Amino acid sequence: RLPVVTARRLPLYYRYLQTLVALGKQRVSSAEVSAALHIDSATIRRDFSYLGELGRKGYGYNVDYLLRFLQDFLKQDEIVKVILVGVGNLGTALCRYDFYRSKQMNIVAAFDVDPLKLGQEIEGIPVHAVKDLESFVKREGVEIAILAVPASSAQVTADLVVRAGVLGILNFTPRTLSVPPDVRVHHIDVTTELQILVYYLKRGQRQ
Amino acid sequence: RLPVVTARRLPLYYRYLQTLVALGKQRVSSAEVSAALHIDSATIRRDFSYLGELGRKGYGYNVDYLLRFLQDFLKQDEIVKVILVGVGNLGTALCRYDFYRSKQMNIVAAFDVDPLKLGQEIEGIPVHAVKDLESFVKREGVEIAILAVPASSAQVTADLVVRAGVLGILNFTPRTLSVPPDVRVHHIDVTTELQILVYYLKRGQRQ
Ligand SMILES: NC(=O)c1ccc[n+]([C@@H]2O[C@H](COP(=O)([O-])OP(=O)(O)OC[C@H]3O[C@@H](n4cnc5c(N)ncnc54)[C@H](O)[C@@H]3O)[C@@H](O)[C@H]2O)c1
Ligand SMILES: NC(=O)c1ccc[n+]([C@@H]2O[C@H](COP(=O)([O-])OP(=O)(O)OC[C@H]3O[C@@H](n4cnc5c(N)ncnc54)[C@H](O)[C@@H]3O)[C@@H](O)[C@H]2O)c1
Repeated sequence: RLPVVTARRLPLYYRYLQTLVALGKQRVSSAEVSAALHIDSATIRRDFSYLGELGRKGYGYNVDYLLRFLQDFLKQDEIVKVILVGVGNLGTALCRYDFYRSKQMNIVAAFDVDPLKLGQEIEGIPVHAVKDLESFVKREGVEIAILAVPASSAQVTADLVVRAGVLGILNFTPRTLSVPPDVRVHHIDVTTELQILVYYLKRGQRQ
Repeated sequence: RLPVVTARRLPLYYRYLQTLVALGKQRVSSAEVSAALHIDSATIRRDFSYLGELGRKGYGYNVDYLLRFLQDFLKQDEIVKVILVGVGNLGTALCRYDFYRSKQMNIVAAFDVDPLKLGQEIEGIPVHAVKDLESFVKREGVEIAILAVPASSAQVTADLVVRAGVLGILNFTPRTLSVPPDVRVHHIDVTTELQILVYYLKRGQRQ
């Protein structure tokens, strides 16, 4: 089983290795990866050992092997359809963000309740009315929904996307969502990220 | 040493325990915490053991003890000053987000280069010109900067905040920043979070 902290680093390794392939490089050492990604090399060696690639002393790691493995892990070949619900400040920034760095994710549509936003397009992503969400998800086979609605609409929006058939939710709202056991919810909270940063800063200062 | 995945959950525990204190509850079981936060109870027990609170069978955990410990861990009593650089879509959403759930964090000011934004206030946070950033950070003793500038300005902004004396950076830009060893950079990337969600969804489907 792959620890979440390792899974979190896989896309970074994947993107870096892709640049190496483009440069025609076939081997790479953990020290080179460490210098490029600012991850300590012992962590890199441990991560790669989870992928079954143990590397050889003096030779380093085989770039092609690692890339094929990561491709499979991240299922880069399967396109996963994502919808965004809530096209306010945060939602707009997410639409404009360069997701296509990962060929795998595509925000295929966004949904809102504000009549002024409906019918617009943001970086090519159409904004539809929430009342059309359920039929859109069923027709297109959408698997993931990003929630960027106000806190007061969080649970009702979660209920809607679950009813429509979505299996994964990326939740930016500050509410803990209640969903059936087969739906996976990941929560992003900048407050938590900041508190962790502070915790490590203060620890560093105390030592 | 506290694992990062545990540190990431501490603010969730802290907020939940605060609601218990408000309700006058003195003991709580890992099963109750698990039901409220949707975290599996074996993980909760392991996390709490890092905090030195082992709980007693049948009695549960002492809410006051845990809260005092978490307060110290998260340094909730020390106010940490945070600045935001880049007040576009993402920056605006971050200013409007309810950080004061954690008394510890305060975005004290935001900075931008766009003359139309300067002199405005977003939810009480003043927007200043980037040229005033260095003197502001030095005068106010700011410790953390959130970067929400375009990718093309990422490194130059990191250099500026490091020169000003900031010790921690929360980086939303897609660039890997190069900073001196005593500055800590945490990176937030929605693409990575989505890829992890997909990885676990696909794994669940394969099993
Ligand atoms: N987790 C984090 O770190 C973080 C950071 C910033 C913001 N947020 C959260 O993200 C959410 C969005 O923030 P924002 O600043 O973009 O808010 P916003 O008010 O700018 O945008 C909300 C959008 O949702 C739309 N909306 C309202 N009800 C809806 C519904 N039922 N269905 C579909 N759309 C609906 C509104 O029309 C609006 O366009 C908020 O819940 C906020 O708390 C989280
Ligand atoms: N990590 C993620 O998951 C994620 C998600 C969304 C957006 N982003 C990133 O966040 C950043 C902001 O995105 P956005 O949609 O808000 O962009 P935006 O264009 O709406 O906002 C950028 C803001 O930065 C200001 N700015 C430009 N140069 C500056 C400088 N040198 N100093 C200070 N301010 C400057 C602009 O005036 C503007 O107000 C981008 O780098 C984007 O790629 C990351």
